[in-house]
Amino acid sequence: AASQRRLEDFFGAP
Amino acid sequence: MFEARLLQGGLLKKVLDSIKDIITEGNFDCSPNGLSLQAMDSSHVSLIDILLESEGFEHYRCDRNIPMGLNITNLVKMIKCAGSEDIVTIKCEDKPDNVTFLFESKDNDKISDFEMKTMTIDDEHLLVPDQTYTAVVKMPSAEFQRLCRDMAAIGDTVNISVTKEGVRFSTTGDMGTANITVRPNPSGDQKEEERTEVQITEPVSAGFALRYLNSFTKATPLSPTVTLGMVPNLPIVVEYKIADMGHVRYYLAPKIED
Repeated sequence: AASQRRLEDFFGAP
Repeated sequence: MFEARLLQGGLLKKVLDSIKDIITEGNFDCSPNGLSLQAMDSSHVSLIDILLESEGFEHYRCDRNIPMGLNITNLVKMIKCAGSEDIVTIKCEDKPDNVTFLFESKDNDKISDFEMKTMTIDDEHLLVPDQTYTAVVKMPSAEFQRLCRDMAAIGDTVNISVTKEGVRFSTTGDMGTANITVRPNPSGDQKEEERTEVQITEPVSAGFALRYLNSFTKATPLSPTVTLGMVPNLPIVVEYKIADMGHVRYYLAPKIED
């Protein structure tokens, strides 16, 4: 099954 | 100090309705450009990005950047006390312990002021890159709301596939499956806000949790249209433009096969 990713996996800290 | 006067106070109620199911607190950043908010839900799966530009206010003064940390549940309670036609003024000092909300009735026969305590909130800002979306879908916001609600009745996850033929929403649950395809119709007789438009450079497909998408559709009263932006293996953006004012945008991380 597909698992839910978190936003930090894609967007970094400013 | 910060002072902003909004003629259409009802707009604030709509903006708060669009975020209150997702976040419980947030830093409203007051800057000379406008009032903005970036906040993630507690599980860091979705992110809200709001911009209310200074030009959209009848009066706007902001001498320096001020983070205004507010409890959203309490803010909703206070803003509910304003009439939907009221003019709302938001005021605070440079390092505010309190924020003042002033509500004036349209006929100027009733004036109320409410003071709310601010709170210190740890910033969890993320850098959302300015990206070119592989697929952009613009459709009536009410249609998208209906579609997300219908999909959620069947399954928990929706697969959104965009090709130049249209957008296909698919879900599977215990009772069965559902597929809804929305086709672009830009050459019809519809008004602009009733059209579905698809712009793609390559087909994109990804799965997203319907629970979040359904929460995003609480922004439907803000705009007659919604825009979905997708890039393979990146969060989807769901944008509601607020006329002459800015936007409410939501980012949602995809579900990816392990």
